[in-house]
Amino acid sequence: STVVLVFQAPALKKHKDQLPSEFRFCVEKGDKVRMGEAIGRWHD
Amino acid sequence: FFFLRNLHSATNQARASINGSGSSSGSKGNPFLVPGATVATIFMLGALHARRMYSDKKIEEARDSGIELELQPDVKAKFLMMLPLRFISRFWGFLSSTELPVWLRPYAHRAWARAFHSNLEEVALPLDQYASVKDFFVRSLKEGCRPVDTDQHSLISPVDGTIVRVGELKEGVMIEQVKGFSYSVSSLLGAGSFLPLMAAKDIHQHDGSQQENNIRDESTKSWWRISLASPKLRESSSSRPMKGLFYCVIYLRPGDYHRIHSPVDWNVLLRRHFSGRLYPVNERATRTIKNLYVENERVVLEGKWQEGYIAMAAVGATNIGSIELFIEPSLRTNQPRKKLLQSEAPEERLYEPEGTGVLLKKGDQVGVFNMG
Repeated sequence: STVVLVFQAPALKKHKDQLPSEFRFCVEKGDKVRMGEAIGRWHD
Repeated sequence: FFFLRNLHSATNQARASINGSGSSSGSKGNPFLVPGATVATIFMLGALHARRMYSDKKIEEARDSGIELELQPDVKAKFLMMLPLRFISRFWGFLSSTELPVWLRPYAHRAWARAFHSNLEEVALPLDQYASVKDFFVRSLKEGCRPVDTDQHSLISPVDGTIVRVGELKEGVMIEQVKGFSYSVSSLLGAGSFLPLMAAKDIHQHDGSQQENNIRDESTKSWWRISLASPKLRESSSSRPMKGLFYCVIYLRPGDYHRIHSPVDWNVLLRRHFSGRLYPVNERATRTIKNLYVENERVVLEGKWQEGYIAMAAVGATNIGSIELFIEPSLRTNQPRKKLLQSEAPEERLYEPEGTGVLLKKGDQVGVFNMG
């Protein structure tokens, strides 16, 4: 079986003086994951 | 052919000798037939297995050398399309739900764990508490086996499994199934989906003729279509953080823990169930069957979270045809086909109260895949 997630998340901030809030995956194709592990993070 | 010709001549000699003696054996069966057929069957199965191992090895080598295999529909995929997969899936579910004698259960579940590399240390109950293989398949885990990442700016994996694809959806809202073939997210989630990119496009690109019948549709759901439309497409001068659309595809092997959890804190507003087909979804199937995830039976949950739109699609497979939702226990999937040929429209349910739906916290159990 397969689970597909599709979601909105912060992309690049408009203003250069702010930290990039872009969402980033911390996994890649082929990685084994366990429920509860972070697969992506972003900064507020 | 050589083997069969020898077998044939051997049986002729045997028959001649039996007829020659006349009296003794009379109507005794042919002594070579059973062992001959058995040897031939074992030989054939061995040859097929060797061929499968060879092709798997070739694929492994290709992958290790960084070559991405392309979509290659083959005879097996075409043969699969003709099989009564739903009947096979339901029959498998019937077999796996057979209650086992208590003394046999540990052996059966250990055999399953060995065959599919399940981790028995994490199983919540003693093995003899699982009355059937099906019960064992939907097992829960011991407390503390899956700590949930508490970083409030993290999105967690909803299941155990292997990452098949991750990425950001750019203009085309297409997800690559395999090199050379992509499927559209709106086909996966459903034409009525609230996918923000589509919503924004819908509003700007609607032609007059569709307008009236969409107004009704829009009015029932527009309150959060508009709210989810991506600012990237709505207000280019927005000082708010831009929003992107991201996706992640996770494949669960038969031995994995099969409960589905919530990836973030979110409100589930709608459930959409596609009866679809039940092709296998293993690595070989993704390389040989087009639109695999769009064809297969699946349950889509749509809602909103702090960053906007979110959807989760649980896609079934031949051996794992059922998807049960803890937030909607009455939902039944993998039902006998009512209409043989045409694919049925998805069946939707808006969760009450409207606009709030069902609130799920990160890590909450949402549902479970099951056999049959």
